[in-house]
Amino acid sequence: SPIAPPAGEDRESIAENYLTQLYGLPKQASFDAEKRVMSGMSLRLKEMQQFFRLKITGKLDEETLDVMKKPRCGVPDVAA
Amino acid sequence: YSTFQGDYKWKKHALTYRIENYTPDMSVAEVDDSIKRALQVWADVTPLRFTRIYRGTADIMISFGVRDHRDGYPFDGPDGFLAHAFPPYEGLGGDAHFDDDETFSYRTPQGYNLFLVAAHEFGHSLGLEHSQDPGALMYPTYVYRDIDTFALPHDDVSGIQSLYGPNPDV
Repeated sequence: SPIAPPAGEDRESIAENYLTQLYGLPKQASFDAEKRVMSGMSLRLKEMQQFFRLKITGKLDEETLDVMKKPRCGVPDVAA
Repeated sequence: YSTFQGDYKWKKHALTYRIENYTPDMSVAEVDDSIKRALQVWADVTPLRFTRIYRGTADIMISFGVRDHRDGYPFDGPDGFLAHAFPPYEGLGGDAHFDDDETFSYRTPQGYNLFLVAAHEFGHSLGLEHSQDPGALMYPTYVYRDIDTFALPHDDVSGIQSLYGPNPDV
């Protein structure tokens, strides 16, 4: 049977898609760009956590992930 | 509340809307009624008035689509993004698109209530951005509310009246 991807990878993927669509995170162009993207992701996570009045950590915690999984409007939360 | 940065508001009060297609989840009459009432939510508190047209280009074009529906902002299948709408400007501005991979409903908590989703999207169509107030209609995440007792929350009233002023008929 197929092997399920590690849970952490799935979480990162959800967060990256969410922040790309709604918080202007640039799409990851290559492996070399990964560090820059992670830095950008932390900034976007802080923006998102501030908007939703979550604890601002810049890290993908369970509370932040739960908000990302909620059904929502597809319009960005910040001016785009 | 928050409004789009820039001068994103309609320069007229008489706006038109057109329903381009329908979801199979509800009857045509149910969709028509949900859309009409969702616009009326905003008309009740502003000078804005909405007239339905059946052909040609309306200020607010309303459609149901899935995945890549050719506006550069593809939907993502069931759940996740339910709909989106563009702020007021000529062309695509004001238009509201609903993800037809969702299950929309008329008067039940099952599925996503089309009236509630549409009322939120029309807030964008008129110039409102997302609100940080969890009780506001313009909060970005979907929350079911009893539509029989629905009243536009104060935050949304303040937001839309900051753009268009109050309803002169009230």
